[in-house]
Amino acid sequence: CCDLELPQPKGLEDPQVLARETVFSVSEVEALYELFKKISSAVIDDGLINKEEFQLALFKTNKKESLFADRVFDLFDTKHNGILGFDEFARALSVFHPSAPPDEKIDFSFQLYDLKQQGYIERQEVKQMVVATLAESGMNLSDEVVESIIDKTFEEADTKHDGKIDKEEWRNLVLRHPSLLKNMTLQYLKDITTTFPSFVFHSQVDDT
Amino acid sequence: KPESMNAFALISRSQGFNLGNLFEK
Repeated sequence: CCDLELPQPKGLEDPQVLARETVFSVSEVEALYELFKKISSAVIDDGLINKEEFQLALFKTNKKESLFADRVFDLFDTKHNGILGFDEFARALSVFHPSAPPDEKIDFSFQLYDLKQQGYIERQEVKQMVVATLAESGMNLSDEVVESIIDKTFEEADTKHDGKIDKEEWRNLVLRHPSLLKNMTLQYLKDITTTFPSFVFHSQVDDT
Repeated sequence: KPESMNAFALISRSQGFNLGNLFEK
């Protein structure tokens, strides 16, 4: 007479919609959901990824503090409620797909580096990120060296010479140095269905 | 290697950007 199953966490309600609006196929959305379930059940099994679970998945420890992990999480969290639903997770990861349009990658990376979300990247933010990177990777460079790296970067990137890098300048910089966008592409996403084959057991569609 | 002197090349190597780890079993 009745459905005795426990209520399912909100999640994969309509894989077709996500498949239409991202670069993923329906099967890939379903496989990605398997990854999402794994990450979102690590601390609290509520079908949502909190910051601790995100850090745990990234670093295999929740003890590590990372400016960039925080920044990435905040950008994924488009609803700004401190947790990631599958929808947010899939849409954000879509940008990292090898076949995602380069313009999306350029925009996303600009937002990542625009720490204060002012529409440009200022010198102080670049310094903060360089210092954080060095600290996170245990590297030690003198302040003088850090300053000279930033000088050189601005010399090249800040073509309008106003002490900040706007989106247009960022775009020109990465077009000259495509490797700066390397961290915006995850080859794993190409093979997501083979990495998480268990999706076929929960699939809502016939694979034709 | 001109890029080795670019701050963003350095920043993009940060572990916090290595989202590939999300896929590690």
